[in-house]
Amino acid sequence: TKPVLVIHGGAGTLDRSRLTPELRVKYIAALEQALLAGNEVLTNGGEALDAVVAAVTVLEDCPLFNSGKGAVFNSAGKNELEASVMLSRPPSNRPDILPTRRGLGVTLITRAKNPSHLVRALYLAPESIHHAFLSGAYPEDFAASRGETLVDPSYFWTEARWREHRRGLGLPEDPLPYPSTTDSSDAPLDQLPKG
Amino acid sequence: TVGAVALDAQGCIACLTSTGGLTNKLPGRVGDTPTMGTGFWAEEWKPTGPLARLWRKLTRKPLRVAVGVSGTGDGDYFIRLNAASTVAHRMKYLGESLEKATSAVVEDLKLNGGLGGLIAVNQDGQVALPLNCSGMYRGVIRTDGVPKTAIFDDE
Repeated sequence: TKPVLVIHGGAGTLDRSRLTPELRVKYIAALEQALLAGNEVLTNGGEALDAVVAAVTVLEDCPLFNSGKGAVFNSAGKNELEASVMLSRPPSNRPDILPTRRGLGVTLITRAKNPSHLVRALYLAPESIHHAFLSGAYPEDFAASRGETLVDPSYFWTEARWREHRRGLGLPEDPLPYPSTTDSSDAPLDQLPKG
Repeated sequence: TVGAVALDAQGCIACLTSTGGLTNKLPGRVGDTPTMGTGFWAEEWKPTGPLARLWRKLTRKPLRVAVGVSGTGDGDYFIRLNAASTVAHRMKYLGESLEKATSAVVEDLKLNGGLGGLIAVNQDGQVALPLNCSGMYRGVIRTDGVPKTAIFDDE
């Protein structure tokens, strides 16, 4: 089988007029970096599970995309992250994972730096995580016990997402709750993303 | 929302989706990203129809079909339509190609008021990236190692 990898960011009504050449370069660079990260796993004989985690990690760490760092805010001004993983069949190097273990989703995540790492950790721990869908603090604490990184919820804050959250509710955008660490000119094209 | 679907050299397909959800969603709202069958799905099956029997007779190998899907867009509509698993079901029960099944689901989403797109891979390494809106950040890479990317629908 010849490996292949496809990725996506958000979809919706993207505003062409907001896409400056500089911003386009940043989007394309992030997408290419994600593709190359995943492809490196595949070309070295790695598994599809690790390839998708490698690719999504790049996008989660990029503030341009609505996941991880750069996630949107809910109406209460909080980040509630979600992630999932699913395989067509269990990893070939893990005979302990039953064929019935198809995949897993997590929701209402607030501290996992990379939700993609969290779902992989949960998927590969079938002896104790035998559910298909988990929410809240427990999955995060479990993943942390397996070495995954938890962060303060303020890690996910970006100026662009905060402003669109406040603007969407008709609230004043200033003052900002934190000093901005991202380029304020990198306003995403998908204003008010739909998830 | 971001996502990835990969087919590895062993023939396994994995999909992974990650999101912050919907801007100004109600606290506690759960979208399609973590909801199995709506925003993500991966499945492998062995067809059993006459064509599959012919295949087995000719090749002495069972026909194997697999697909992985990740979606992005109006998550609530993806949930109502069970969008991601419907791609696999259309392939399994209607015998549709990957491209036809994904396009049909994306079109169905639009007819029901939902904007968005899907990415999908099958067991042969064919890919589909249909969308029903003006844009979706997307990309594909194959064994040649050359990343191909696009943003708007006409790219």
